[in-house]
Amino acid sequence: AEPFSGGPGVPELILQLLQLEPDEDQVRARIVGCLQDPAKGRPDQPAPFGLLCRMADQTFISIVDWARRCMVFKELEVADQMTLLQNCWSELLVFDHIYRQIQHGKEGSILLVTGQEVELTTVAAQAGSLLHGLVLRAQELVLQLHALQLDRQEFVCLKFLILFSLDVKFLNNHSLVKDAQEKANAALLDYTLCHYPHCGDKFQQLLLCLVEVRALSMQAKEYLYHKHLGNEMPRNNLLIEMLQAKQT
Amino acid sequence: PCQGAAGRPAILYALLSPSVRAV
Repeated sequence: AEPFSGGPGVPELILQLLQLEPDEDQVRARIVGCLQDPAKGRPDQPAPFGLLCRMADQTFISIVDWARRCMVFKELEVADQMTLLQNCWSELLVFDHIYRQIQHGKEGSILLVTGQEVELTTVAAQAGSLLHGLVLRAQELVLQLHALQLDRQEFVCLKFLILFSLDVKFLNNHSLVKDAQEKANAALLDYTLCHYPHCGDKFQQLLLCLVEVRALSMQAKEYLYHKHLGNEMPRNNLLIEMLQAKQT
Repeated sequence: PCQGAAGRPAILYALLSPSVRAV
């Protein structure tokens, strides 16, 4: 993990968010444990797609746990918390995947939350054209953010911005959420100006990347729905429940 | 899918609701 040191020019909000970041090793261990078959005490071996679905479910559960610990979010009533997460669940999952690939740093393979590395040639051969297309589009964004030198401080702030990216008119507690949005935007702007003064438009470039995260997440939801219609999704799948939930 | 109160997803509600999580 990238070591963090505080210091001048790191806004308080970003410092707090860094402290809230889950330990990647613990998340990996929990999810690997969940994917094992408790009855037989050995790794479960469903079809790869079914395993990926359960992996995505468990990753989202980790994201919900992170959100519940987040300042402002934890002060909101459950109804507002649900509204926010229903708005951004797929974007948070996509962004989680993107940042893992940036840390992974290999163009020819992707790293799963379980620590498994999958060659892109394997994805091309086994995943089907829709999923392969999604993975390749995500890899383009990884390259873009890598070129922008996205760092951990910016990552946590962007994640927080995604969580609060809904128009406040859909929420009960307008003022708290609006305040969080403004503070996170200001923190990211201050941070990028202070730490990347040679790249004056980094803040705008990062926000533009969030537009692509949104577009990718829409495509991912279309893919999930396609699999759902084809009866290929496991039962009691959390992501399908999120997909079908009433939107704001 | 399972729906909680007001047509909301039940699993997400269970993950967020303190009373449900405490059980």
